[in-house]
Amino acid sequence: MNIFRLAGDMTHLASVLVLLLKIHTIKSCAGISLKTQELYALVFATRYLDIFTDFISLYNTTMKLIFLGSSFSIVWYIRNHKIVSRSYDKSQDTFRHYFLIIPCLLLALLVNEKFTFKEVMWAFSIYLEAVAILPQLVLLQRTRNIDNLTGQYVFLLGAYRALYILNWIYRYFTETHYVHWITWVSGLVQTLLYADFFYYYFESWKNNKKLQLPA
Amino acid sequence: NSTKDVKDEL
Repeated sequence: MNIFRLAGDMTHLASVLVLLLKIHTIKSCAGISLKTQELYALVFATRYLDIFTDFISLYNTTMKLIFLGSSFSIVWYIRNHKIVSRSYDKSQDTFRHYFLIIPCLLLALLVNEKFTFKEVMWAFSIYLEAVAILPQLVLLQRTRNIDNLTGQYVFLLGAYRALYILNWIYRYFTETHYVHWITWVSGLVQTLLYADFFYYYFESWKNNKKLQLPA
Repeated sequence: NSTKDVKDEL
């Protein structure tokens, strides 16, 4: 563990807590894409298949349980909670996210570290996470006034993978044979997808203006 | 030595 990866995990945890805070306290999911939340639940479900077979550390297992539990409960909240589900705008959240799943699955079958079920599922989860934010970014472009919690949620979610890139650079230089092209390329693509969001987020913070993404 | 390449990252 290094400071970049710890900061990345804490930033990721913070993004989940901000979203849970928004949904649980103000009982609203306005501006949140259910499709991105569903994709993330699928990402964790396929990535943490080893949660009961490979024990790495208490920290690792605890964080996996937190991410699994929070992602599935957020999906449940938005779908089934009588008050929260009312603030979900189905007509705006139209990205066909199933179109993301198939290519990621095919790519995982072709490019993986080992052709076993667990490894293919793991590679699938890495590829899927890289594009999981797309429905949310599309929804943000359609959302007139993005509330602060939603903006902070997306910012933290993007920042965590950027910190992971620093972690990979650090590990490359400090550990022998530490090379993981699948996570490196996917993590870079994932972070680049946030580039324009980061720009507008920073601009709105600098000029103290409401966050607005151009349509 | 084939240290099982355990995925230690989240």
